[in-house]
Amino acid sequence: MNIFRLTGDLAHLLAIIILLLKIWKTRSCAGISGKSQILFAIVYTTRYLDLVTTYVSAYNTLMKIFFLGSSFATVYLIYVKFKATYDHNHDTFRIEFLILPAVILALLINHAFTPLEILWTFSIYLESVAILPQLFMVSKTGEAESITSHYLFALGSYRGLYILNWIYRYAMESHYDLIAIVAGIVQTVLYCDFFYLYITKVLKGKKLQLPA
Amino acid sequence: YIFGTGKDEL
Repeated sequence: MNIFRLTGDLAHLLAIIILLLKIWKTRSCAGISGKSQILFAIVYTTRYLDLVTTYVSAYNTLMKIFFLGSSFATVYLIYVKFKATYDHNHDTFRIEFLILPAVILALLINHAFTPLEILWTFSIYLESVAILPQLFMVSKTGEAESITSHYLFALGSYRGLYILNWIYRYAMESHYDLIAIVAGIVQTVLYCDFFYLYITKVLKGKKLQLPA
Repeated sequence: YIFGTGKDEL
């Protein structure tokens, strides 16, 4: 464990808590893409199956349980509890166009052709594009509530911090995992446009408004 | 671990 990975995990934790609080406090999931949240639930389910087979550390186990629980809770809040506030019209990204390529790529490019490894690889590829429905929705609505943009900033930073973690681990432990690194870079690059808007607008107190 | 090193990451 290193400071980059720890702050990355905490940024990830913060993002999930921000989202849950936003939906729970405002009793509304307006502006939130349910499809992205479904993808995240799939990502954590397929990645954390080793929860039942391998004990790494208390931290590792607790975080996996939290990510799994919170992702399903978020999907529940969006599609069941507050479904009246779910914005069907703007959450229209075809997630099958993200899931299928991730399945195919995981079958083609992986470290080992075993069920757990293929599922882990699939979850890594899917996570790199899981935010697209949310970014697509923000572009369609042309704006995002500031709380939603804080959520996106924390979520985007988490994998960006992981990239620093991978540089650190390569330099210090000469350990690296190309699949995770390439997917992590793609994932972080997808946020770049948003990061620019966040830093130039939201941090100046303005609303996140995309140029029409 | 089952996967070897590296999967200790979340």
